[in-house]
Amino acid sequence: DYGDQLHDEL
Amino acid sequence: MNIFRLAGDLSHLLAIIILLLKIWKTRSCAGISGKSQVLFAIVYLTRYLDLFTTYISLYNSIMKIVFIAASGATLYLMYVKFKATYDHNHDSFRIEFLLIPCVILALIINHDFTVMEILWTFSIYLESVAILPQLFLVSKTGEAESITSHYLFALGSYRALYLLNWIYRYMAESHYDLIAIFAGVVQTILYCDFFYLYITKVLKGKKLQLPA
Repeated sequence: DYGDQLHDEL
Repeated sequence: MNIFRLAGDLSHLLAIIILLLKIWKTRSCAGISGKSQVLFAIVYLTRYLDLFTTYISLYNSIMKIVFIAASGATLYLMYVKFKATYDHNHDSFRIEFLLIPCVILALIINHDFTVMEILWTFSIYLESVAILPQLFLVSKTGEAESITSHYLFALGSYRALYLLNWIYRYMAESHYDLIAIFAGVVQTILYCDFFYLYITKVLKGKKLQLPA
């Protein structure tokens, strides 16, 4: 699910 | 990483450098909204906390440090070193009207109800409206120095390029983040009016004058 959404953008 | 995102990040970096140079060279922050710069500092601090917890790439870490440092330097120049040139009267946008709704929205619409994720979401929402005090200041003074309009053009282009990056990532990697996309669209729309003025006036060597 979105929980482990990794924000790899600045 | 793709060309759109790299171009967006470089455009963002360029905007921050243009602003720092403008204030440092002219030794004045006339025409610049300190409130927008405060909001940008909050955006970076709440979004880049993962600098110490998640390592993504050297590029990612370096850029985060540069953005936070440049933002702090800008605030120092505006509120300490060249404080006398800060235009208090015209920089009167009530930023609490931006901060509070962004906090509430981040608590309601987010990907995950954790501290880091709420802060990231708040940062994304805040960034989309952080330029409003600056656009408000330009509308009140009715004009902007050309260097300030170059700063705004670079800053507006950065998120517009990110929109292309998100289209590319959806098509190439089936990756998308509706919160970032929605906020990015709002952010870019806020610049449209300015983009029109910039392209029709500033690029023709005229001064950026808003219709009174």
